[in-house]
Amino acid sequence: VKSQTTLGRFFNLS
Amino acid sequence: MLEARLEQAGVLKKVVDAIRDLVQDINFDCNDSGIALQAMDNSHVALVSMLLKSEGFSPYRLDRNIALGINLTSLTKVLRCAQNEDILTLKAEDTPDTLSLIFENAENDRISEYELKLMDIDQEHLGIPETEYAAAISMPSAEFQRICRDLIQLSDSVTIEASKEGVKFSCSGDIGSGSVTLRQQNNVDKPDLSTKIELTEPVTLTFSLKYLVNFCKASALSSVVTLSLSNEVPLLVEYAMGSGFVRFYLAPKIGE
Repeated sequence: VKSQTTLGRFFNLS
Repeated sequence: MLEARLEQAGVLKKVVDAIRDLVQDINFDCNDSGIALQAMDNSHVALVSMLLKSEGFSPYRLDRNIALGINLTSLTKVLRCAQNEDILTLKAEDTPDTLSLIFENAENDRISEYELKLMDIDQEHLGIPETEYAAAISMPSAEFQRICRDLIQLSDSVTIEASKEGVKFSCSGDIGSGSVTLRQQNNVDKPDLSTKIELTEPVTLTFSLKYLVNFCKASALSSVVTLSLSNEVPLLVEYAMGSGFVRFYLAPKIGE
């Protein structure tokens, strides 16, 4: 089973 | 102040139609490079990044950088009052409360003027790292739209596999499974119908189809779409326009 990631995991929130 | 004149109101209408189901309240950031926006959807799974380059406007006048806080549902209502072929002029003061939209027909005998109230929008900006993607696939945007709409009938996720042989979109759900494989091909007569695959290493990633179907609303902007993938990073879906782009980023689904 795969779960949905969010963009914050890959990109820096600035 | 800002004064930006666009030959075809239809361009802005198509851009707004492409993104308004994903994001609602956005800032149009106006600076020397043009009018840009970056916004995430509420779930922080997808991001839209748009640029209408200043060269695409004639004239493009801007005294200082401004952010126009806009509700896209409201902007859509005003843009419905424009014909696609109308000339569109955007005007705003340096610290604007409203955005003026002026629509003129090509014959120059009708001028419509609308004022849209602006909002204060506090926006999170994502630092998007420069990425060298392992695979870049360009294909007809209508083909990508058809594949996404077909596969979402069977499943809520699609696995995209890019290899030297081609690109395979596959899904599996309660009623069964399905896949579509595209081979690289060069259409000499109609380059827009070509499928090109640039690959440095094979990639396999899984994404939510709901978002991809949503991105495909941008198909009206460009007959070609480019998918850029690397293992374990967000997918980039790009629709290039003559003088700008709409890009979507989508976080992958990852196994535990």
